[in-house]
Amino acid sequence: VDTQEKLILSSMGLSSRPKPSHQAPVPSLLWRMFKKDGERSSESDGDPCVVSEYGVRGNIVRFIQDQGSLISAPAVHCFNCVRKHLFFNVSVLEDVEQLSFAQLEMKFEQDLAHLGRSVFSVDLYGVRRTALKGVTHESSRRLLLSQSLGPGAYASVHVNLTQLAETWRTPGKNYGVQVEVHSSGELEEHASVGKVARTPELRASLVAVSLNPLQCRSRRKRS
Amino acid sequence: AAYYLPVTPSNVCKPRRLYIDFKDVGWQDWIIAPQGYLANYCHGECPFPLSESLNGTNHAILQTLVHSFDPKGTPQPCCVPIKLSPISMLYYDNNDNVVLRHYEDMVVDECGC
Repeated sequence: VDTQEKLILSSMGLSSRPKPSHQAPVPSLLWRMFKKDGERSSESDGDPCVVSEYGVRGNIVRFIQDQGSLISAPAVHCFNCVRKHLFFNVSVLEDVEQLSFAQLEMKFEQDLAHLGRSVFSVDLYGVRRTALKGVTHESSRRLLLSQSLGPGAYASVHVNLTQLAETWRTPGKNYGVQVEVHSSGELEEHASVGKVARTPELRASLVAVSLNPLQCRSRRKRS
Repeated sequence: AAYYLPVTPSNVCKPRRLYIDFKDVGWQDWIIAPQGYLANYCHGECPFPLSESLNGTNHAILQTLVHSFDPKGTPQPCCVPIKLSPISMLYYDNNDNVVLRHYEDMVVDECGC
């Protein structure tokens, strides 16, 4: 039985039976896609090798959890801001898989309105090489995005990181990204940027769409 | 004629209903959805002469012919899946990531000899 189970788990890209330590919530988009897949297979319609939500080829969609942590070391350029290192273990993709799309999703699950009229800016840096602890050389990172978050709505930021994530697949090349959240306005009393990001309000995940060509037979008819 | 055994229609090769509940194989902790699915299986005989409805291969047609002459030396052809369809599964992987994956060949739609 163990051999049989290993065989089928292996075909599913799993080395062993997963034992989830905590049951992370399923993103609503994945639920919608799952339900749509069920309807599609019953109708024998559509191409199962295409993820239409992202307009790319693929048969696997992963929400890869962030395994990074807050950066506590102070930085001259980052007064009253919060820095976080984001790390996504893309080695979960098998070698045979072709990465079609990778998108970073950062959600500030706290209503920023209570922080008053202040406007926040989010800077995202790709880390190029390892730096010593507490030392941030500009040459060791590259700005990928700088975006303002207005007061009010629950904010989310989506960034296409397909090319960068592809480089992360090379062993020893995955240094992750750094996020800096700055306040560019006056905070109301008792509010601080730290409250935005120190607690679990900043949630990040990497949506990775990939294609395992060995496990996807397109049903498109030949012309 | 001594070896001829009439086969009733219910014994003929065809898909049979099989619902696989992931709980039965102990996978309920990591598979989020579906909790189970109708997988089906193929079962039944491939008797001589193979009718068109049994979707026999040329090889199977000849094997039934040989079997009819020499039942002890050559078995009847097997009843196997000839058309399968995929399902999608939502699950947690070994890193607690949520994964939606499309799997081929999970459901038996048609059987043949």
